[in-house]
Amino acid sequence: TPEHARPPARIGQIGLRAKSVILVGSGKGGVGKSTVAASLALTLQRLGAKVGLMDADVYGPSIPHLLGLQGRPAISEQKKIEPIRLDNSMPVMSMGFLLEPDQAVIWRGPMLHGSIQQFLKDTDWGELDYLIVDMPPGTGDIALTLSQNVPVSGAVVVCTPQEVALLDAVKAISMFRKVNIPIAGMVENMSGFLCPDCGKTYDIFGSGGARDKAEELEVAYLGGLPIDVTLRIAGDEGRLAEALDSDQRARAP
Amino acid sequence: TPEHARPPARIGQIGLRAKSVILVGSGKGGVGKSTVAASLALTLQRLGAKVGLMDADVYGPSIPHLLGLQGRPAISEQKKIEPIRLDNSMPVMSMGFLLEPDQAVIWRGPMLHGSIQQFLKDTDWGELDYLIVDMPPGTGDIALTLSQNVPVSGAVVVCTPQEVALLDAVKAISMFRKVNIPIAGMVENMSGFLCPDCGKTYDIFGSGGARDKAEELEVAYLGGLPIDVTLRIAGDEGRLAEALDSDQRARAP
Ligand SMILES: Nc1ncnc2c1ncn2[C@@H]1O[C@H](COP(=O)(O)OP(=O)(O)O)[C@@H](O)[C@H]1O
Ligand SMILES: Nc1ncnc2c1ncn2[C@@H]1O[C@H](COP(=O)(O)OP(=O)(O)O)[C@@H](O)[C@H]1O
Ligand SMILES: [Zn+2]
Repeated sequence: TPEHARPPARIGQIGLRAKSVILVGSGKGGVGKSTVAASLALTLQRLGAKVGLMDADVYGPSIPHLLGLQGRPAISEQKKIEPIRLDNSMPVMSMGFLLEPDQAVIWRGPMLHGSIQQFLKDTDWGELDYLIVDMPPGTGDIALTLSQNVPVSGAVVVCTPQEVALLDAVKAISMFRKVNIPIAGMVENMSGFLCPDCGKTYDIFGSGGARDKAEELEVAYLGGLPIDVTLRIAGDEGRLAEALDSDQRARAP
Repeated sequence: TPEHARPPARIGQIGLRAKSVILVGSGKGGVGKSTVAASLALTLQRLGAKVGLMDADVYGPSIPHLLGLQGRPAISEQKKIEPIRLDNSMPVMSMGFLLEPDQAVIWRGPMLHGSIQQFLKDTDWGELDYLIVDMPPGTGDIALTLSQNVPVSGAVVVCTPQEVALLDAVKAISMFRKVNIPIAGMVENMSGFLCPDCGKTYDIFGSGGARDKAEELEVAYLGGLPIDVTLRIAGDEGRLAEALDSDQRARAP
């Protein structure tokens, strides 16, 4: 199908040694992209794969805070950027490690393009099975740069059930298709709040919209995540990895 | 104070005849920026002011859907873009009127800069007391273009109570301050969900974070909005203006 008519793997050109690069995007911000990207990376690592996590949201890098990571990446002798490691293993790279928390990156497009290329080329990721990339909102410079620099194996599109979030997810899918990136599937986040006191579920943001849209656009529906206050608290406190870990154990067969 | 050391009103240079331009930003997407921008515009209009609403979120324009507006703007004899009008009065301009809903704008920075200048210069806004601008997430090209083209009277920063939303709001404030745009204040959205069955309130996303941050950054706290399912349903159905109208009447003294 034309979806896969991409150039042969040019991984050699930029020196990244990853067997597979997966983008996690959404179009709209605040839908849980970073949470889903971190959770995907942790799940793949738990299954025994070598995984790296790259935060490409240069203007609003949330990965360091959600995972409780900080520190300035060192520069190695070979002039490579040493990524920060989660639990001394998973390499993580983010603009959040290069700035003070209150510092805004006020860059125009060309600077964005350059910084993303550097994250890909100059970071010492090592041999990876997967590089998971947490995308910024929108369909502009960074999305274009990524699609032109690495052969991406697939994109996961996250959305919340509201109409405006679905509209943005549709635009993200149309952009990925235009640059020949295969769509791995859609995830619906924050569908339904289970009230702890009366046991009723409320569709605060609606529910089911993503499943219908996925069918309409002939894209796989990868499942939904409810509104989960413990997940939010863990993210606020920089303990997302722990919360996902205990969650996985609770859910694992 | 240095905050106000901006060039004298250059409104003449780009032909926009608005007494005051107010930006509604947040840094993070999905926090309710478009909802707050539309609500601010409608409130000022109800108080008798001449108000225009510009949707500067080129990649993810939500204003047309939330207000149930559609149509292609016509071009007048003087080569001006005729904005779409809400209830035959408030002029509204958005990228959403120039594209099909599933069409993604895959532009790099310079194209964004050009399109925003066109919205400001070439749209026939008429004489306005206020132009309300719904900003895109992030602190890049569009934010820079706006601050360099119009003398902005103030910026309202919207955030949700989660830590990562507060972090992005802080970056948005630091960006506005760098380009000498005064901060009118912070609004906290989606703080607290009142369960309709058991009457208890749940801080699904937390609460109170914005008030503390506003104090810390010496910025006015303009108030909070709870999670409101009727607001979400109205937005999904393109009836936000009606919902805000009946809301206002219910709340007005
Ligand atoms: N299912 C969920 N339930 C509750 N809170 C969530 C859920 N998913 C994400 N969050 C919270 O919502 C906020 C935004 O999530 P984030 O992953 O940063 O979104 P994005 O990357 O799309 O901007 C974070 O505070 C996160 O903890
Ligand atoms: N206080 C609220 N309660 C419930 N839903 C809300 C509230 N504020 C905004 N929403 C909904 O959240 C979604 C995102 O809002 P939007 O204004 O588009 O955010 P942004 O412009 O920051 O991306 C919309 O579906 C909107 O209807
Ligand atoms: Zn209840």
